[in-house]
Parts: sequence; structure tokens; C-alpha cells
Amino acid sequence: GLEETICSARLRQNIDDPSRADFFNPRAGRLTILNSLTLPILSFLQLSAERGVLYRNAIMAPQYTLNAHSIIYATRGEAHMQIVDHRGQSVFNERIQEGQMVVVPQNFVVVKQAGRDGFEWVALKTNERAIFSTLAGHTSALRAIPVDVLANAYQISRDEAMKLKRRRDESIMFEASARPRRETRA
Amino acid sequence: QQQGGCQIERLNAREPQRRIEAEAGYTEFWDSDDDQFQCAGVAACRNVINPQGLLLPSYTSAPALLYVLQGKGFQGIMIPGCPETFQSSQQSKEGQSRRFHDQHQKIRNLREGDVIALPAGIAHWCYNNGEQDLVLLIIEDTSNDHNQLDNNPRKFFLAGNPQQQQQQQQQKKQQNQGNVLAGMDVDTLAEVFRVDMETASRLQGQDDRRGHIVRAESDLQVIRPQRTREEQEREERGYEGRDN
Repeated sequence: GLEETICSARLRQNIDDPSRADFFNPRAGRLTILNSLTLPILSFLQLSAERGVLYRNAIMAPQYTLNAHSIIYATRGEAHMQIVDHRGQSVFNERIQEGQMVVVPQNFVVVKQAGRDGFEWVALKTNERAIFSTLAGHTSALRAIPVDVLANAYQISRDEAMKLKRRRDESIMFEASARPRRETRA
Repeated sequence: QQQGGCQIERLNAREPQRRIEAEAGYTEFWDSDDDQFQCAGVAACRNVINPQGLLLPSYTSAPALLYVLQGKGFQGIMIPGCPETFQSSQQSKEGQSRRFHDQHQKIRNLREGDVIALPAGIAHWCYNNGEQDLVLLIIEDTSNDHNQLDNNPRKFFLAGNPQQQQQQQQQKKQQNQGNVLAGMDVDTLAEVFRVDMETASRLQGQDDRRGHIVRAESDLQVIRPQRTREEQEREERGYEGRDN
């Protein structure tokens, strides 16, 4: 029965096709996830992948992958990327550009902002169903916390805590604000 | 486990080795380098949270079990993608001055004897709303397959400035440490959260000297179902008092 099962297993899936995007914000970009639900052979490999496109100056919400390392390869454009470890120390705060690769260890927080020409990447993740958690935006961990907890944790007013939760209504890809942002560092 | 890591000739009952003080409590850590903990691939700590104390939101790189040794309180666990199912009523806020319409994920009550499962990477916070200390035992399974980092226990705080704790865990290395937002540029945070620079700076908590357990300014107001007196009495009576 091998020829009916393993030999005929689907091994290929295109993730560059915009119509297959799982997340899409017309002002910020798109993200396509490939995991063992969409390509079952990945459960055998215990790997998954994502394809991301950020438009000019758009921001990918600060996030961490809670069950996998992420190996990010820049396929086009450039972005300012910041990666933070468990001690709150910046372990990467640089520009990443086409042809470069960076490893984001499990649970390290990463935030990226595209440059003037946008940013595109592909990432391999070391879990068949990699899960990420965002720290800002509509589905973020901070939004799941009561206002009073945020106000006490950050020593801010309830008003400010409410703004913190509500100002960003996008989920994972944010449109850049109109105000000019400083250039990404080299 | 490292090769030969379980070649133990004698086991000993251990007390916690280190204690980290905070504004509203402290945490005691067992020595995770001890042979028996290394063999089992676990790390253990005991959190003591004073009344009105808030254990700041954090997550770990390995799954953990939490056991409530003493006291009562409540806990928020932030599961990615889950909706904010605890919502204040729109109607109730009308006519009341400055009531906030808030919504957040489920709040779970904690009481003595409870076991709480904490998956790797899932952030949580705890608050002591009782009149005695809330004491939590946490065993983290650092050798679990869900932890793809090494076997060192790692705690990622989302708020505050848990500097002292991390320094002692890391053999007192002199490094600037804090919550995960402290490692980002302030202007990035301001942009990401669409807040002013001062608030963004507050998120980093670099001037915060309260530690990882802080005292809430007033009794913490969160949305959660309250038990009726009858329910409380029924609970106090326990199983024996139940009708068939």
C-alpha cells in the first residue's frame, strides 16, 4: 500500500500566490502559513513554513513563536528587525536585506518594519504547527489582559491602558503611521 | 538529558536555594543545577504573593504545572487567538461616571489544592485577592519536547523590571535585564501601540523598582463572575454536604 500512501503523498504547495494568503491587510501586507494542516507530510517532518510580504514601512506586530524556532530568509527588499531575549535584551537590532538569513529562537520576541521598498521573506519553523502570539494588535496577549492589570503592571492610567489595548485594531500587520520614522540603522 | 546525567548515588530532600524579593511578595528557587533536577529535566520555584499582590504577566519556554499551596486569588491565561469572552456590559456603564468598557480573556479562580496546566509560551498573570499570602508551587518541565531551547529555565516577562530575579538565576551576571519590551526601541513601541513616547517608555519598565510581584494600587477590578452566597456555602460544605 505504499504507492497509495507515502508514494503518492502531496509534497508540494505554493505559498507565494497572494490568493492563498491567510492574513491580508491591503495597507500593510500579507502572510501565508504552510503547516501540517495544509500539507500533511509536514507532520512527519515536524516542520512548517510561512511566506510574508510587508508593504512600504509597514510593521509586523511584535510576536514570538511559542513552540518553534524560526529561520527567516529575506527574499526581497529590506526591513529593520529587532529580536529580544528573555532578559529583555536586544540580541538583534539591525537591517536585514535580500539574501540574508537570521534565526529567531523559540519564544524570543521579534518585530520587523519594512523599509521604503517593502520587505518579503520566507521562514522555516521547527514545528509542524508553529503557533505565534502577538504583543500588539487585535488578537494580542496584551489585549487579553484586563485594563486594571495593565495599568498596575505598567504604572499607567486606566485611560492609557485602554489606549494600549485598543489603538491598534489590525491583527498582525500594521500600517505605518503618517509621521516620518527615522531611517533603519545599518 | 546529558549523557550520564542521572548517575545519582544519593538523593536528598532539598529546600529552595535562592530567594528573590519583590514589592508584594517573593519567589524561591530550587537549584536547577542540582543532580536530581538535572536528571528529571525540571526546574522548580515557589511564589509567595502577598494580599493585593500581582504576579506580572510572563511566559516560560517549557510547559509547567502550577499547584496552589495556600490562599486564593485569580489568574489570567492569554491563549493566542482566543476571543475576549469576559466583557463588561454596555448597559451597566451607562449613567456611571468614568466606567471603562473592558473585555479580556477568561479569568480563572485559584484556591488551595488547584493544579493549573501552563503550556509553553502561554503568558499568564496571578492576583491575590485573599487575606493571606497566595503560595504557588511551579514545576517547569524544561526537558519537555515543547521546549526547543536548552534545559535552562527561562521566564519572559511582558511587564515590569524583573532584573534581580534574572540576575540571580544567571549566576549574578551583571547585565541589564527587564521585560521583553525593554529590548525594543521606544519609538518602535510608540508606533506599534500608537501611544506617546512617555507611555512607550513606561512599557519598558526600566525605572520600575517593584520587581516581578507588584502591589495593586487598589483592589484589582476585573470582569469575572462572582459566586453567590449559596454557591459559596455549598462549596464550603464540600462534597459531603451535597444532596444526591
